[in-house]
Amino acid sequence: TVGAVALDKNGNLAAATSTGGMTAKRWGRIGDSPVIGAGTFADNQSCAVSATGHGEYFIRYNVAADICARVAYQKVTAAQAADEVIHNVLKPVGGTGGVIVMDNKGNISQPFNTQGMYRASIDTQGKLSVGIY
Amino acid sequence: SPIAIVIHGGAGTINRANMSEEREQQYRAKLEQAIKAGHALLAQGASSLDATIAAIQVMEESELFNAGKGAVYTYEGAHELDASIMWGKNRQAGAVAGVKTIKSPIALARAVMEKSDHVMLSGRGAETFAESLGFEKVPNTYFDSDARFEQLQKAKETLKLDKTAQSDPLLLDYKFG
Repeated sequence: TVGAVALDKNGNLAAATSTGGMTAKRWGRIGDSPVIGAGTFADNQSCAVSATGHGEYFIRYNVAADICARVAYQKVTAAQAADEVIHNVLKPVGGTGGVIVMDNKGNISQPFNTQGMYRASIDTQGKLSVGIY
Repeated sequence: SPIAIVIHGGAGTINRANMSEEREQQYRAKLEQAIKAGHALLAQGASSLDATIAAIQVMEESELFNAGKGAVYTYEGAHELDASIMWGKNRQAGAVAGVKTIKSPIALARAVMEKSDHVMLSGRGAETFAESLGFEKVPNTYFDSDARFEQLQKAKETLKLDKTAQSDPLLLDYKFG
């Protein structure tokens, strides 16, 4: 799975995700990537999210929308909301994976709870970061 | 407004400890190419939609990632691709699921958002919609790669041993999509 989240000069957030799904999938299985709210979500009032991981969990826990809802309703930062969902909601039930998140100021967070993560970012200061975890 | 972009290249199949230095450099280079493609558009004043698609298309065209070329195989030995996009300005969204011949599924997801009355199209219907817009089509074999084929064989062996393996999240070596 690959994904991207961006903030443009007009203050608009976007989130996008593309994938081949899971190896050896059958019966027309669909994961979270094309499911709005599960693997992808964006709202200028809160944040934008793209996910990667065990799709069946991301669908049932409505991960991307849940993170943004926490920002909107609980008034926590996007980073706090994403950490809570990835580490304290998903992980205890066996949901493995991670998200990339950006708020409407361009603050980036990238929490994950398993290995093998490929990430890159260019922040509001123009700082490039590439990482494999 | 300030501009910023962040991307991910998936999860789980190869961790850094098991990766050769050459392979790691390939991943780093492609990630950097993708993020710079998106950021360059933002710097020119393009929309965040344009930027996310530009970054993703770099990865869709690389065998390193499970999207587009290099996508994982289904049990039957083919490829079925999914993609979605959402715009924060007005919460418009578009998605496609289970497409087999569309070179850039993320571009088709955007077309669903902008040129249809719907949010998600799947399978044959999504392909027909793409044809109506003149989208580039490729044979399903375009998405083939040796590494993913090998991954499929391993996954099938695992499934022979344990019929419940497909729903076991701990089998990271073939599970992630």
